[in-house]
Amino acid sequence: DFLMRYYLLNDISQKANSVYETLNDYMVEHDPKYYADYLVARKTLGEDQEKLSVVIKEQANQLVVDNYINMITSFLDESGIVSDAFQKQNIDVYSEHLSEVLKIKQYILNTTLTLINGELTQ
Amino acid sequence: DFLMRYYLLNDISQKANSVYETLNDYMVEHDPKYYADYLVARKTLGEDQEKLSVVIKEQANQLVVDNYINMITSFLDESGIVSDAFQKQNIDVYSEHLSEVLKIKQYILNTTLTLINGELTQ
Amino acid sequence: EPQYHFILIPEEMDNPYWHLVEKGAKAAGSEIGAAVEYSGPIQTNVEAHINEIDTAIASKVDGIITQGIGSKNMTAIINKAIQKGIPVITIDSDDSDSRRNAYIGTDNYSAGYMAGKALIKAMGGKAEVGVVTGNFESANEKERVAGFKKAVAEAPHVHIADIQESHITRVQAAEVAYNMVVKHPKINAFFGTSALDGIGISAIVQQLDLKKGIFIMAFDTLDETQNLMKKGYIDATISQEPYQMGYESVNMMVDLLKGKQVKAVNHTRTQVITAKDLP
Amino acid sequence: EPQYHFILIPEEMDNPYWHLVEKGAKAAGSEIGAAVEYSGPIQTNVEAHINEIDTAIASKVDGIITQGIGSKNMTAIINKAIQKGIPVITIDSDDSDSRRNAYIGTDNYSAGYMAGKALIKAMGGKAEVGVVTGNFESANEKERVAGFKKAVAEAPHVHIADIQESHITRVQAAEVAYNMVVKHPKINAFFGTSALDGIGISAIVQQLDLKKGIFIMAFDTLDETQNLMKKGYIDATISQEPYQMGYESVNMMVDLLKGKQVKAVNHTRTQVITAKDLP
Ligand SMILES: O[C@@H]1[C@@H](O)[C@H](O)OC[C@H]1O
Ligand SMILES: O[C@@H]1[C@@H](O)[C@H](O)OC[C@H]1O
Repeated sequence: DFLMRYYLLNDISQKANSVYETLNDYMVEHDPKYYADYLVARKTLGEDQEKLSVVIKEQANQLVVDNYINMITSFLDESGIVSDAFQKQNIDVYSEHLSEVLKIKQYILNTTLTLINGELTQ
Repeated sequence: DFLMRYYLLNDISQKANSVYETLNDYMVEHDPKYYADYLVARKTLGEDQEKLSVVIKEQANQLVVDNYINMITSFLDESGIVSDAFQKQNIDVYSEHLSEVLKIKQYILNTTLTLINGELTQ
Repeated sequence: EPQYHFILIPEEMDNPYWHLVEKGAKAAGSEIGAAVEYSGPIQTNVEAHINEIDTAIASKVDGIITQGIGSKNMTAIINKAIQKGIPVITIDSDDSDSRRNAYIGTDNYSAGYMAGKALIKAMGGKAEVGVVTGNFESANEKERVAGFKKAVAEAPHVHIADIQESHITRVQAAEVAYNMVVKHPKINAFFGTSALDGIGISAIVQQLDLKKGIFIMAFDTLDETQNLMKKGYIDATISQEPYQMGYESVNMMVDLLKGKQVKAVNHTRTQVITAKDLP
Repeated sequence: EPQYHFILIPEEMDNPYWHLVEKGAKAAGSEIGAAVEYSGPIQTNVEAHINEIDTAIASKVDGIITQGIGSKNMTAIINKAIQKGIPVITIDSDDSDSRRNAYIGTDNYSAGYMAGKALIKAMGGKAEVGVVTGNFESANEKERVAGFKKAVAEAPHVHIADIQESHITRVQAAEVAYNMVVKHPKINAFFGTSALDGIGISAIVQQLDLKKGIFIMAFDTLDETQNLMKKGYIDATISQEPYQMGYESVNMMVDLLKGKQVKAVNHTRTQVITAKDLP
């Protein structure tokens, strides 16, 4: 079903954005309540990631979907480094990895559009 | 009908590319046969442009569609300047306007994607 | 269909300051039958900004309202719009070297000077100051810093310890403020020159529990800034009129399209705001 | 599912030279169970190129095969891949300052020297030369020009009148060649250093009906170049082995992943080709 696949892809893009935003809020406010929001955002992105192999992946797009799955993993890894370093007040580490989080978020968006375009041209 | 609208938008993007490619071929080969191909490419892009107000435009996207229609006009204008200047061997003029053609082609592609995304989220 | 189709191109799409400008512009648009698009860089980026203006030119919009920034490439793209018959009004930050029709916004140099004077007075004429500015490239930010420096030059016991960029985000404002505090432990005052800088400075100052010893001068009166002022986390701010910039620019654009003469430079009001001035 | 997932990142996606590299790479991939993606800038652009490599790193591919270009930012991104455990092989153009595992491609300096010697010989030791090069930034192009200049330095009656960039497109090669002919009417030989330069030079030289008086040295043996040589519109070219670069890089990548030692620098064959050498 095209719309279901499209909505999963769009959801992932938005949830990646949500992880970034809640991480930012946490770092600015430094309040455990914001950290809890960030953890929820991570969890729901991970749940969507798990669906990709089943819902989206097929012969024609398998390489791109593998890349996509791995980018989300990279994104969650880098976000985790940021929140850990932030808690330890290791500002050099978190600052550098925050730049990575931002870049990988853009790669996820780009690949979301590639996959959506792939859906449209089958 | 979503697919019909999507195909028109995708067609426009490809036809704009075709105008650019045939213009390039003409300038490299300088052969009337290539010029004829270029004229055909222009014509078919113009035919698709005419359909936009009827097939795509609606309340939610009217500003973007107006922009899109006008970009295609700008694109055809600049391409025309290039081919005319080339025929007159006015290389400074054609070179500058060729850069414009290339940039506007990219704006057309960007707006095609914006409109397709707009279709998807209704 | 609307009678006019304008586009407002901000420095950054999702910045709360620029949403105020958007609100004012669209309010005016509703009143006079002008559709006002709002489209700009997702994050402050000069190339992307110029690209948006070029796209608007190719789109043959009726008028372009944009932040200017005074770089060479920005001046060239504004001149290209003018040459193609599309009027341009700069707001918030001017590009006075370009052929733009008019500027509506803060007198940024005076605003910076005002901020400096207020800070110096509040600090009794003695301070080590960290300045966090949005962008080193933007004309408005450069002018604010220049005005501030002039005020500091008139106060022999006040020094600027450091100036860093935040790219108009609170997280980077917090980061550079932290670096300054570490590098210059004697800093006892900060000046943040764009809307989110004071908020980022305040966050890090609170987190390090340094608020008692540090005075913070911010910029703009976003809700968030006002809340922090009421709590005592920001001491003062320089107000601007983003909503009015948006509102007036749309009206002026219609005047231009009707062939009316307009004033080239139109400064909006700025003033020093402290907690006692807030509702 | 394929056993390996590599990515080949060209300078420019739709350039016919890079399609040959792609063919060789995918042929090797089919033989050994490696999926080879092909993704790069739509048009030559260093920033976009580096962005593709960074995307590949975030995608955790098993290996990256890319044109190197020797800029600081390219070196840094190659090193980032290596640091994250992703092997990198450069092809076509090296980045010898980076931690890349190996280079497979032309010895570009020698190839440029070879071109210069052949041109000098064909011109009887006397020529005014226009050089059209793909990019001033790319390591391979810079080395070709340097090698060519060395040959010219050994020929007292041969001078390079001008050197301009084509951004590896035929249209811009034609444009800069035209500008050179106008500015330096004594030019009687051209050297085009990337695959489409000679084709663009040839187009403008024909169009201006100057072919009798101008010798053209091209690069690569694309079908189009060979056709022009057979018609006498291009006099000679320096061949490379793009298909082999692609083919060998995939095989070598598998060797690396199996822990095998590989040779760091692997030059592919180049030679001077004239019409009589063509089938
Ligand atoms: O230019 C804007 C400035 O005026 C404001 O203070 O902060 C946000 C900036 O984008
Ligand atoms: O680097 C490539 C070069 O080797 C070839 O000659 O022309 C095309 C370029 O992209």
